[in-house]
Amino acid sequence: MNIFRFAGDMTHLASVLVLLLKIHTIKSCAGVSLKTQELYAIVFATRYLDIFTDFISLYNTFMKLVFLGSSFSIVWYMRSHKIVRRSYDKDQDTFRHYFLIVPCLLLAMIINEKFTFREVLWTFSLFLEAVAILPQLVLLQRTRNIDNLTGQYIFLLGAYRAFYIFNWIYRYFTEPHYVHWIPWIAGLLQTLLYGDFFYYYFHSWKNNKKLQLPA
Amino acid sequence: ERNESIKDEL
Repeated sequence: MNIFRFAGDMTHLASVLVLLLKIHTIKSCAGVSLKTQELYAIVFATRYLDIFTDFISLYNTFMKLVFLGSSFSIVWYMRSHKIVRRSYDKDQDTFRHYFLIVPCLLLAMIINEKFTFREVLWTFSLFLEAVAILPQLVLLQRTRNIDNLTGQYIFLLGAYRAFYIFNWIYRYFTEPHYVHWIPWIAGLLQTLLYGDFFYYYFHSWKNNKKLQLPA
Repeated sequence: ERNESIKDEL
């Protein structure tokens, strides 16, 4: 464990807690893309298949349970909670996320470190995570404005993977033959995808005005 | 072994 990875995990934890608290307290999911939340639930489900077979540490297992529990709770809230589901904007949240799942699965069948069931799904979860934010960013472009909590959620989500990149650099220089191109490239792509959002988020924060995304 | 080292990450 190093400071970059710990910061990344805490930032990631903060992002899901911000979203869960928002939905739980104000009983609204306005501006939140259910598609992105469903993609994240799939990411965690396919990433953490080893949760019951490979015990790494209490921290590792605890965090996996938190990420699985929070992502599935958010999906449940947005689909089934009688009050929250009313604020879900399904007419605007129309990104066909199956167009992301199938290519990521095919790519994971081709590009992986070893062709086993768990390794392919683990690789799939990396590719899917890299693009999972797309429905949310498309929804924001459509609805134009963004409330603070959703903005913070996306910012934290982008920041966590940026911290992980520093973690990978650190581990590359401190651990012999720690080389993993697949997560590195997927993680870099993912962070770049947040790039323009960060740009507008930073400028809105600097000018202390409401975050407006260009049409 | 080599490619398991990253599996300790979330």
